[in-house]
Amino acid sequence: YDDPHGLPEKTEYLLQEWVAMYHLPNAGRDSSKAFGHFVTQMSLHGVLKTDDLITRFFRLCTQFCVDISYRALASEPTADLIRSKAFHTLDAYVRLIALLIKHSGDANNGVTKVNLLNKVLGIVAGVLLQDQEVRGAEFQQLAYHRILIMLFLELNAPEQVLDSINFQVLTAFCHTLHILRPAKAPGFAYAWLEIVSHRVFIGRLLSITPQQKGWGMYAQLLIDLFKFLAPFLRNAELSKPVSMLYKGTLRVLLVLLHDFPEFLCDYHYGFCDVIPPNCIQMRNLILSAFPRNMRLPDPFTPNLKVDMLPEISHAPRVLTHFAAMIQPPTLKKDLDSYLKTRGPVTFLSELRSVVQVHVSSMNLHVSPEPGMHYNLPLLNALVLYVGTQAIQSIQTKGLSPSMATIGHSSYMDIFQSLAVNLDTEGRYLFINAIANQLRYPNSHTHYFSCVLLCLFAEANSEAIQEQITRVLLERLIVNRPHPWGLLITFIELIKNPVFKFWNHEFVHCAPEIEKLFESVARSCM
Amino acid sequence: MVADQFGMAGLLTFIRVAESDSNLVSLALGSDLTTLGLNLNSPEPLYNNFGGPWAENPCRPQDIDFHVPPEYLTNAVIRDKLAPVKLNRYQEDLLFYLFYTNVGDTMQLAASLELYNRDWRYHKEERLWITRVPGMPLMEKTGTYERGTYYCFDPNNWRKVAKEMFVEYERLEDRP
Amino acid sequence: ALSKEQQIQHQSLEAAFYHMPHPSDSERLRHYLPRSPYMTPPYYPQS
Repeated sequence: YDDPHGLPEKTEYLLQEWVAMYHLPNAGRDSSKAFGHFVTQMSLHGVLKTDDLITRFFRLCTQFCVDISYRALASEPTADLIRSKAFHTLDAYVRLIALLIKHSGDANNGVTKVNLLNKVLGIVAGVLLQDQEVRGAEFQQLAYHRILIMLFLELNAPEQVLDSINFQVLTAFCHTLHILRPAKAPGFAYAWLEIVSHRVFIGRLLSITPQQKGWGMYAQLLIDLFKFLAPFLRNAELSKPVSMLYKGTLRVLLVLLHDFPEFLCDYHYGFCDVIPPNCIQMRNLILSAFPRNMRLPDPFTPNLKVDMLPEISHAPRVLTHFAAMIQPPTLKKDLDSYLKTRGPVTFLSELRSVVQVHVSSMNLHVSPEPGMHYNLPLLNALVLYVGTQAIQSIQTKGLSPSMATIGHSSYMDIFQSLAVNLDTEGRYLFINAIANQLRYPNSHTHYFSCVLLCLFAEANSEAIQEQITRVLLERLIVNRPHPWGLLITFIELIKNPVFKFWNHEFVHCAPEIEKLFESVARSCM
Repeated sequence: MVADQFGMAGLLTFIRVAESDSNLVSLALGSDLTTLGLNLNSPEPLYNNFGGPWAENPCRPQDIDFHVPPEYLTNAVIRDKLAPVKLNRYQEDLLFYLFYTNVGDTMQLAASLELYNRDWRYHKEERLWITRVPGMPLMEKTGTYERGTYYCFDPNNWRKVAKEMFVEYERLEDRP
Repeated sequence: ALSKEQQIQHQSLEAAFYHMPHPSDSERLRHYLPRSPYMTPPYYPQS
């Protein structure tokens, strides 16, 4: 960093001075008296003179604090002593940062304050990433965790000057946490999730910030977490570290399901895009969310008339731009023209005739690695896009989805082609994409429930029916919760004689399977 | 039938593996989420006292920061003057308070030990603290049980209630 | 199979696993009754 001669020593001295002043009984409320004196010292020593010097000052301070923490970790015998020693300096440093931010620029000019905050957060993130790089397995999160969470708490105190810049403060922290996402800083992952799920953090982003303006940022952080976990969750056996992180993630999702179900409803699509297909319980948990003002009829009610429910024609909010994920643009164009004109048939035959390869040219095929044969986001986007177009066209005709109204349409053509022509893995993922829309009573649930039943009823091979059943059943045998739409679809499938469900070989392929079906049937017939 | 892992045979393999090693399929069959230490039936939001992703219990009331007028924050001034926590100095009332408000914390255990030292016993099934009423002779006593009149501590009404009980020793918690 | 990068990530995660954050890391220093979670017997009140 080729710091100017003497600056490190001067910075260390100043930091120690501040720590001492901070801990004096007469430091004043929120250390305001101590700060007054200290700012004078800082000016005297010229560390506030230029932007570059300020940057160097914070970087050096951060490094000193980190060093002190590592030394405490190495020398103190108990966790309590480590923390009291490390926090002695860390908390004082955080207070200094908070005071400098609150007093930077003139009182009602938030820009300079937020700029300074971004600078400091950037420095802390930079030091952390470098530290992780250098120390490798010896890296410890303590100092960074403490600095970030305490600074967050300090800057979310109910003070006039902070209220006016709160959204920018939240944005700055979310941006920093995105930079420090587990994929980038795996050694910080547990502390990261602790911060992201801290009650004040959740409260600010998901509850207090008006117009749900914090939701998108929070969703992005969860997606960061799912993306990191995904490769490790594909293994049948979870290692202890992954299992701990997974369990923690479930806890956070449970809190969100209980307190902010609408948030999970709005962002379910983006979450399902990055959750591996074999994470059935976690995905069910997200799909089970339903708006708090909605009363769900018992799915086991005999003769439940789903299509009579008032909400069944309402489209749910989907805040992910899934249509934009259909790439390349030519694919989208061809798709739109086929949906509109039900032609050219070659579009379907392309699908049908060269399903794997062709599909690859349509980017549905990504790489030959097992389990990675398909571009899942594209497949999911395709399914939801075609579905939403279909719902729109049905509703413009004043109709509502049913087995009769959804059939013989360009939309069903697409679904039929994919069901028939994809290989078993592709078909499994395709059916999962549909099943991901079986949620609380809404037009998507209704339509895709009909699509699945229609695919079952019109299947030209038992393999399709078997795989539809497989996807539904594996989502049912997992521990609770279960999405409402999943239950009503499966109940309809096994109850309605039109599907001749019980005649199929795969229903009786093994005593365990038979027993499962019977127990589900018993509970709903 | 579909021969690979994407059909019913694949699911069957799942189920059979689950019977032998549930850890292997913990993602697919999942676990009982009510055991994660969250009160999912709470009418109140959970996030207010969420103990964090690694905690088995929510925060205690005293863990939650509320912003109060700074003048209230007396700990900075008096903390050096307060005597260290010594449970054997406290009245039973405070011990019960510590026991019931420090769930899942070492303090709960410490309070329990102190109550035990004061001849209270925790009935594991009744989930109550009981102690013999002083001066009241037992009606019956053997090597495995006794019968008599006891004080039970009722946390809901926060008072001691006299009750005739048949107490089997094995149902009482040993020394914590 | 995990990629090389994912294996390295897992190693870092594993190292972090042995010094998990402590609940008090996310809270103001409390001189009295800091939170120290403990697995108390299941028959104790849990909430």
